[in-house]
Amino acid sequence: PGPRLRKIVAGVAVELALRRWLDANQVPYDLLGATAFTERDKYDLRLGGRRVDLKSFFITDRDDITALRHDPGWLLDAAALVPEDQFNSHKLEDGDVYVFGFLAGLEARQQADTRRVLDAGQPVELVATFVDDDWLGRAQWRSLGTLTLHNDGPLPLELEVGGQGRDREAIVEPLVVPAEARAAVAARLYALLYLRAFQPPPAGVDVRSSALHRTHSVLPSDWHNIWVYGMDVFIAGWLTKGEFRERSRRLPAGSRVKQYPRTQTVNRSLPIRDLRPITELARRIKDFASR
Amino acid sequence: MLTALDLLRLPYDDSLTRAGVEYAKKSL
Repeated sequence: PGPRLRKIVAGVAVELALRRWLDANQVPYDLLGATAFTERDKYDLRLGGRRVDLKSFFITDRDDITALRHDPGWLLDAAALVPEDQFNSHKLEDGDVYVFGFLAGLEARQQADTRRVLDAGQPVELVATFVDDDWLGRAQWRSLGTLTLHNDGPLPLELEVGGQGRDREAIVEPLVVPAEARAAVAARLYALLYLRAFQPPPAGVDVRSSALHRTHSVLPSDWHNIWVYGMDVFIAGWLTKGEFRERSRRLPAGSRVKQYPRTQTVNRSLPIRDLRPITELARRIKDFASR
Repeated sequence: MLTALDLLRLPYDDSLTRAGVEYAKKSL
């Protein structure tokens, strides 16, 4: 879950940076689908009547970041990728728009990396996730009963418990679990999504649900630092879906592209240099809005 | 065809990551 969550973090960071730029340049846009808070489409944009799918790429290799910061033209022969299954779905029409963005930044993947960034006074976001359907409320939507956390470590543990209540509303509860002792979550959770720690817990944390009659042990190695140590955001360019269809080619999973050593899925792909400039899109939208 | 001058470089600050982190946790 660590790499997947950091990709989500990077994608939202790029999208928010783009929205700030649109605001600063008085380019009007709508936010679509702000429905349930778990909906992934919450951050989707609509510009000038066209739906926008922002595709973000997270560049984490130090040499690549150095090259990119020195010369942004490094991006021109990176790949504008759209996963083929998404491309073939009917979520976007041919007049809708793909925008391609990049975040250059570092990850703290290993526990030693997290220790180093803490020593340097940098932020961390340590998250342990729950993948079992019962804890996530997927098997049955019912209260998890009393949730009790046991801290196996020698120091009090400051945590945040994140989940959902009966009406699927977000619940975030701070909780301090004393050393080698228990503490109960006050809120009645129907789904337990994550625990967050502010320091790397040196020992295990056992989570007990009175309704499930089960205990889930979170080990020290289960904490993922999902903070992204960003440096630069680039918005490379855009094409309509119809244009992208004409100009892109199929790229098998496992292919090397400039920004990734191996792609994870089958994509449609074209070089970044074949896109249209984002300033042109902004100008068109302003013209559209003033008509 | 894009040139390097067409690429839009935007400032980064931690509030971008903070927004992403809060979103990622809720998307679990």
